[in-house]
Amino acid sequence: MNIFRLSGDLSHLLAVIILVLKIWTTRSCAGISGKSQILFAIVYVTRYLDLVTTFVSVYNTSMKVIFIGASFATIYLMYSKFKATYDHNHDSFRIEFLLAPTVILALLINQKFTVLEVLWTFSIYLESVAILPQLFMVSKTGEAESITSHYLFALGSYRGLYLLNWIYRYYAEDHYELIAIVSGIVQTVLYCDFFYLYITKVLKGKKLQLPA
Amino acid sequence: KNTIIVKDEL
Repeated sequence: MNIFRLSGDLSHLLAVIILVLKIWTTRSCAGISGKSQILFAIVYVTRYLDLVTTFVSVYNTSMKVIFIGASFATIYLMYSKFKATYDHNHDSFRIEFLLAPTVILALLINQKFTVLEVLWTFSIYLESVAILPQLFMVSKTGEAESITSHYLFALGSYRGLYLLNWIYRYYAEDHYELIAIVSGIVQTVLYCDFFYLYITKVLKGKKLQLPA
Repeated sequence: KNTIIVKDEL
């Protein structure tokens, strides 16, 4: 565990907590893409299947349980409790365009052709693009509430911090995992445009609004 | 380089 990995995890944790609290306290999920949330639930479940096979640490297990739990709580709030506030019309990204290629890629490019390994690889590939329905929704409506921007910033920073963690581990521990690194770079790059807007607008107290 | 799969990350 190094400082980059820890900050990455905390940033990730902060993101999922912000999201649940935002929906819970405002009693609304307006502006949030249910499709991205479904993809994240698939990511967590397929990646953390090792909860039942391998024990790494209490920290590791707790975080996995929290991510799966928060993800399902978010889906419950969006599709059941506060269903009426869910903005279907703007959440029109076709997730099969992300699911099909990531399934195929995981079957073709993986470290080992076993069920757990292919599912883990699939979850890494899917996570790298899972935010696209959300970013698509923001670009469609042309704006995002500041709390949604904070969520996106924390969620985007997490994989960026993991990239620093992987650079560190490559030198300090001789450890690297190419599949995760390449996907992590893709994932972080997808947020670049958003990061720019977040820093130039939201941090200056303005609403995140895309130029017309 | 060590490329053994150790899934100790989240």
